[in-house]
Amino acid sequence: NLQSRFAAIFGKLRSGKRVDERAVKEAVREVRLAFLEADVNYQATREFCRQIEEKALGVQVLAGLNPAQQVIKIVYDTMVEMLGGEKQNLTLMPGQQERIMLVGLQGSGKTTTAAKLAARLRQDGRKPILIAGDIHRPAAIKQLEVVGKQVGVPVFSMGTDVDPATIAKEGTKKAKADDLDTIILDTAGRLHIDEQMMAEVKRVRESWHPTLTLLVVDAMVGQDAVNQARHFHENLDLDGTILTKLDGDTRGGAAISVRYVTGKPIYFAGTGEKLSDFEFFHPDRMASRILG
Amino acid sequence: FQRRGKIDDDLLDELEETLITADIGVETTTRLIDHLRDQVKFQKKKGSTDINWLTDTLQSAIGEMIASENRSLKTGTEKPSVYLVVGVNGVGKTTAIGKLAWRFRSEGQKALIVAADTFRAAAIDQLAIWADRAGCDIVKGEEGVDPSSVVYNAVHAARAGQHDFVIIDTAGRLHNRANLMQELGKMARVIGREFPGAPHETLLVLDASTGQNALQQARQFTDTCGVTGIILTKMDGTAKGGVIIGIHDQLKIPVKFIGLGEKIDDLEPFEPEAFLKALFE
Ligand SMILES: Nc1nc2c(ncn2[C@@H]2O[C@H](COP(=O)(O)OP(=O)(O)OP(=O)(O)O)[C@@H](O)[C@H]2O)c(=O)[nH]1
Ligand SMILES: Nc1nc2c(ncn2[C@@H]2O[C@H](COP(=O)(O)OP(=O)(O)OP(=O)(O)O)[C@@H](O)[C@H]2O)c(=O)[nH]1
Ligand SMILES: [Mg+2]
Ligand SMILES: [Mg+2]
Repeated sequence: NLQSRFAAIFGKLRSGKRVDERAVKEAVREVRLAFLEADVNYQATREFCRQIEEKALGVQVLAGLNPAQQVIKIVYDTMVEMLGGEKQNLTLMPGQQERIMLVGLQGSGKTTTAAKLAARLRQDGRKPILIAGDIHRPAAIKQLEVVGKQVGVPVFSMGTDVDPATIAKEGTKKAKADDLDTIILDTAGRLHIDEQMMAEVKRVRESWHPTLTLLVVDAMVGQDAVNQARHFHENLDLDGTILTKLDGDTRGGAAISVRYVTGKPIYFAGTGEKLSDFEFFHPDRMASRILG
Repeated sequence: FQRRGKIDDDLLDELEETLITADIGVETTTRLIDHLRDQVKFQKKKGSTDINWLTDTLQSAIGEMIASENRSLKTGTEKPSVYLVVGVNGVGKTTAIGKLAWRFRSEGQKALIVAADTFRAAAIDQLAIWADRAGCDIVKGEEGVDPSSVVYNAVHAARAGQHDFVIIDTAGRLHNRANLMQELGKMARVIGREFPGAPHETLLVLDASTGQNALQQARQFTDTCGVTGIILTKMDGTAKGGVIIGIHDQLKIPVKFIGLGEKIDDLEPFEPEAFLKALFE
């Protein structure tokens, strides 16, 4: 792993000395390898390694501290910073209606996450309702109804012959009538390059005015994460991301790509198929995971 | 990189970026670039403007890595041929089965699809809609029952009904969940016990946007139930699916079909030439 590779590179330096340039270059090569193997975007990796090299060259070996550890700390800290620093809470205005729209690629975990998020927000004292805005996928409405029932949150639907913008609008009326303040809209999976489908979700945004638009991303996505995040952000001005399937063993470099491209927080992590498998996203834990 | 004038280190760096960005992975990319570098030296192509020679050399090196004699689906000596469809969550298994059933029907064959995902919300409903669209029969179990019991019933129903193909849908499962992988291993054994020779194919469904974790998925699924082929889905996106090159090179598992969309006819046999060409677009 990176720790032992660094120990081999820096092992022979004495305290008081500057870390030598050749050792730093070799260490940065190892970092680059580790990042690419962890699915961190190619361009982000290049930028990242440049920053690390700069910081590492300035390091003077501190007495009692092993230079490998110092450089590892630079790498780790740079990565935590790139992932957003510390965990970010979703700040919702108490007493105000929140309209949360979940978007993302096919199969990323939106429908499951919608129910998880609803359950979480209800624990926080809010009154959620789920809206079935996926009129495309077979049995999508039934799926949302089943998971909604499992977490005890009402589900509003209008079948598959009504457009999602109307469903969102009508669902909001129902929410108001039932005094529910947190409306979570599940949408169909879509490719960021599918013009028709991107137009559909833009129409929903323009008429429904979500207070939060969150991109749901599968943690095992590779280099394509950057494309997905970029197109969705350009089209919908995202407010944040939720990373799913973190209970897998993927290193999850997609987290960096997504944060890098949107500049917005990763709020939550999906950590399993149960509706309770939902946690805050922790940049420090993610950094350790990506570094392997 | 077609705009660059000549073959030099900068061009090789650019090619490296193209390969890594296509999810080919560091190890495989390094081997390919080293091979190119050797060829450039050997054939004295440094500084040459013959970019086509370079891309042809690269494409043929990749082509060799993914060559296979086993592109078509294996059939049994007696009916039905049984196909087990596996993979992690959300990759497109259920959809692929609907597409396959429709393809068999359009070739005049009778298919039976089996709803052995007894766990996920509305999984059975979803497959039932595909059975309707594909015009094929379906075997369902009760939600929450042991999937192996559904598989058992299906194999027996198939022998009676004279179906040509039986395609079994399973629940998505992460390969690092030991209990879920054990459940899958049990299903495969039940199939083999009730029908020697089956399953004739165990198809791993992979999402084309998956990164390096795909190799680990392929390894674990093949250790558990022996994967004989891959269905690479969502190739209609911007992802290139480069992970299948390393999978083929290291595990010898061929890609048999690709998914190009969400409609019933969006499934095509894997064409290595088209795949290679798309890698560089
Ligand atoms: N292991 C694991 N599985 C998850 C997680 N989140 C979702 N899933 C599973 O991933 C699969 C896809 O989830 P869905 O909620 O249907 O995904 P989706 O984005 O709504 O899919 P589309 O509507 O088709 O785009 C299902 O099998 C879920 O159970 C997670 O955090 N961990
Ligand atoms: N664009 C595109 N979408 C696809 C393709 N194949 C499947 N999908 C979509 O991907 C999503 C997930 O497909 P499913 O068939 O439910 O995936 P699954 O592997 O059965 O999911 P689980 O059973 O939950 O593990 C659905 O929205 C499908 O329409 C494809 O080739 N292209
Ligand atoms: Mg969904
Ligand atoms: Mg399924």
